[in-house]
Amino acid sequence: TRDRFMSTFERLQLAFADTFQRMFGGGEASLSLSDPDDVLATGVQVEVTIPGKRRQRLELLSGGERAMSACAFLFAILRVKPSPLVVLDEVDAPLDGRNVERFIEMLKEAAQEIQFIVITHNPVTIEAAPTWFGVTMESGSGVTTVLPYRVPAQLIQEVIPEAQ
Amino acid sequence: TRDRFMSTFERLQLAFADTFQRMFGGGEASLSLSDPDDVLATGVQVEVTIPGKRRQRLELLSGGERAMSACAFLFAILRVKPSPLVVLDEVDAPLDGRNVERFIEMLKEAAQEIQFIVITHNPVTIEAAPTWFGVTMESGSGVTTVLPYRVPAQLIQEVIPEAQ
Amino acid sequence: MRLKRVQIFGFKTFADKTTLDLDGDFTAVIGPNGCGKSNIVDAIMWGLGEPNARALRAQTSQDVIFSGSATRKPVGFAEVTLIFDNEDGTLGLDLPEVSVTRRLSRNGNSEYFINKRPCRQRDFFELFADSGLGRAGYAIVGQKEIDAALAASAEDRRAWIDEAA
Amino acid sequence: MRLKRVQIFGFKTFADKTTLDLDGDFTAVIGPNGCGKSNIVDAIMWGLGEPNARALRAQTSQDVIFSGSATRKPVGFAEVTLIFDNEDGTLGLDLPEVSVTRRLSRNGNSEYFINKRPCRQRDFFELFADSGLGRAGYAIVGQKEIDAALAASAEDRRAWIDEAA
Ligand SMILES: Nc1ncnc2c1ncn2[C@@H]1O[C@H](COP(=O)(O)OP(=O)(O)OP(=O)(O)O)[C@@H](O)[C@H]1O
Ligand SMILES: Nc1ncnc2c1ncn2[C@@H]1O[C@H](COP(=O)(O)OP(=O)(O)OP(=O)(O)O)[C@@H](O)[C@H]1O
Ligand SMILES: [Mg+2]
Ligand SMILES: [Mg+2]
Repeated sequence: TRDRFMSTFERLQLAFADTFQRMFGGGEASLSLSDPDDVLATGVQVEVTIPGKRRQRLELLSGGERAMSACAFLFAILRVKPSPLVVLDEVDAPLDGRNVERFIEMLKEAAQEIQFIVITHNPVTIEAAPTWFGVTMESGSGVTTVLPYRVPAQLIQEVIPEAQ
Repeated sequence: TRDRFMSTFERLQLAFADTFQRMFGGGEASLSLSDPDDVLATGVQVEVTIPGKRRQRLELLSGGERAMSACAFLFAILRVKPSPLVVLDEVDAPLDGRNVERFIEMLKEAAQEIQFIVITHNPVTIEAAPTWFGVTMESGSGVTTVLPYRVPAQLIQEVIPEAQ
Repeated sequence: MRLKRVQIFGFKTFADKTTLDLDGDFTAVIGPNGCGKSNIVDAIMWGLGEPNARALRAQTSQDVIFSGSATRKPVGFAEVTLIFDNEDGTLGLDLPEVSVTRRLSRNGNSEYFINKRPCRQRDFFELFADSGLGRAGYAIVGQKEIDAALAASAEDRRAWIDEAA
Repeated sequence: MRLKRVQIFGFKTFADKTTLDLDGDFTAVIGPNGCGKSNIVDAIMWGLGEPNARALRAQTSQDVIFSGSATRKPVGFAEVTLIFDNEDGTLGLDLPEVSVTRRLSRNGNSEYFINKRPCRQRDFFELFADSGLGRAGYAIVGQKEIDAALAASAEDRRAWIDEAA
């Protein structure tokens, strides 16, 4: 129905404007209807302004900016309609150190309401997680072994040799 | 011409079988013609066996295994037809510590003949590169500044806070 | 509703029965390339009833059964059990704990269980329909989903909002 | 043939004239997200004559001209100069060093120079045609190319081999 779509859309607009600013420490993001007079058929457009830059098409953004914008959008959707379980598979791979920290901050806040499982190779993310599963494979076995969550230091070093 | 294609194809077969084994420390990879009787129209198929596992379709491979297989394929093509300049943009993002080291080893060897520019966030790759460019942007300026190649420690820490 | 425990056997690289206890709200899964981390995600999706093999990087549904390795023989079936804390009653049933099991044999025989009692595939779907975990409800986000979210057409985005509404 | 130096002005985020001296065989480019690393790659591709705006993440060709920031006005043109060591004579010309320059003005005016002398776009392409740096010759590999390499059809792969032959 029209009212239900509009109410959801407006809540998402507010949520996204907020989550984006918190992911980027500033800047602006907006959602708009491509055809406000035809709410039943309209599409939804996204525009973002990275702090210090001009409003830009999404395609011109950098790899890390795109990942951060998409995560801001995801966190906004989760505020409007929380999913009980969210699994993130290496979404932090393109992020630099500072962006990973901001991403983790948003994640911890959302994790108060939502259960997150986060696959990651990133030492900052691993550091921030209260619980870890070490997943490994005996060399040449082709079979997964999951270690209980106090991960032995040796596995961490195999995964992140620089974290010594 | 048929002979030229076949001679290139056979050299690529040998090269890929070798680069794959060196990227993975074992295993097997092969290229084959889908239609050996029609060399002018045949397609080329790829099959790989990760060490310890069974021969598998490419889609079932993990993110890191796919990146490593594609890099092995790239290094094989470069052996057959070296390009004077190769630019790699964050191809090491999905790799774990040990795979990054094997990737770097292949890269250093290929770099004896070919000029590589490698964009990376990975501390192991940065460590291995003889020359670095620090690229940065004054907060809020929207304008790139490139630092001369002795990168100041502070920029490294901003990029890799755990490398302290 | 919270996922408490995952039990996996015969699914992809889980040739050994594996139990995962999910205690916290924010669990990191770490390990080298190719050791089974994304396979755990696939197991959860499959355990929730995902019907589309391609969503699990497979071509045919039997592709998800452990097909052997250099040192192990293939196994005959894949089975995943998910155990939920249902204290808040989000899952239709009036029980504090709910378990679901899905099994697929190599001959193509598919079985579904709720609290260890056999049921039909559509009972499975109905159980999760209002929980926010049905089909589009659980959010699985990897690199592809990130790119898709940004590259999506205005119409696609509108469809997501319809779903969230 | 080796790329010795890149000079960039007005291209994407290079509102300040930037010179990069490429000494080694293996140069790492590092820095925070969004600061211009991939833009350097785009500048090299564009400087080599890449005609397709979409290959540079742009929609129209003028999209590559610095369009301003919170603190800077837009500029009127983009210009990239690439300077090659040609001691081995790979680039058709009989000179130890060859420079190429490409300039695009906001009004759409396109200019090409070889060793500071104006030339036509096709002279540009011809210069690189046999060097291995023409069109498909320089290998730019990012995440998309990795996925494409693996997802490619058997026919696509055959086409690459034809090109390498
Ligand atoms: N049915 C199956 N039988 C045996 N092995 C399988 C099966 N399906 C997938 N695999 C194997 O599972 C591995 C992929 O595992 P997975 O995607 O979980 O890795 P990962 O831990 O996510 O690694 P990465 O860090 O590289 O993403 C591949 O080596 C693949 O060959
Ligand atoms: N014509 C232009 N004028 C001004 N800014 C531009 C222009 N074209 C692109 N940009 C900006 O360039 C930035 C992208 O830079 P780039 O892709 O080089 O980042 P990066 O260093 O590769 O980052 P990452 O590590 O995230 O991949 C974006 O913020 C984009 O808005
Ligand atoms: Mg994975
Ligand atoms: Mg980039």
